[in-house]
Amino acid sequence: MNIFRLAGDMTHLASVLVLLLKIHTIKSCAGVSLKTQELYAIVFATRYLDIFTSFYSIYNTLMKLVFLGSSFSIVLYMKYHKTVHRSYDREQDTFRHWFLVLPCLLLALLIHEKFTFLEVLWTFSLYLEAVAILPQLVLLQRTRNIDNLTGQYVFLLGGYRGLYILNWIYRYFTEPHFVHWITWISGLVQTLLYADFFFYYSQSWKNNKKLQLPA
Amino acid sequence: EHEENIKDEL
Repeated sequence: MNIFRLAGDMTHLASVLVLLLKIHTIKSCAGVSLKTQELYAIVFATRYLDIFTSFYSIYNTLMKLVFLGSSFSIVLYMKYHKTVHRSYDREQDTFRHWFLVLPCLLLALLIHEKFTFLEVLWTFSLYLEAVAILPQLVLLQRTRNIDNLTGQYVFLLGGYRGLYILNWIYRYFTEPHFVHWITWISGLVQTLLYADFFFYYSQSWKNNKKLQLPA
Repeated sequence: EHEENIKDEL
């Protein structure tokens, strides 16, 4: 474990807690894409299948349970909670996210490190995580401006990915054989998707005005 | 052994 990865995990944890607290306290999910949350639930479900078969540390197992629990809670809140689901922006959140799932599954069947059930699903979760934010970014573009909690959510997610890249650089230089192209490339693609959002987010902070994303 | 060391990441 290194400081970059710990900071990355904490930033990731903060992002899901910000979202969960927002939805739980103000009982609203306005501006949040249910499609992105569903994709993240699938990402965690397919990535943490090894939670029962391999144990790395208390920290690792605990964090997996937290991410699984929070992502599924957010989806259930948005879909079924009597008050929250009314604030879900169904008409605007129209990204056909199932069109992302199939290509990621096919790609995982083609490109993976080992052709085993767990490994292919784990690789699928990497590819899916890379594109899971797309429905949320599209929704932000559509609704033009965003409330600052959703902005903070996306900002923290981007920060977690950036810190993970620093973690991979650190591990590459400190651990022999630490070469994982699949993880690195999908992680890089994911981080680049946040790049333009970061630009507009930083602009809105600098000019201290409401975040307006270009159409 | 080496490919396992990425699985300890979240």
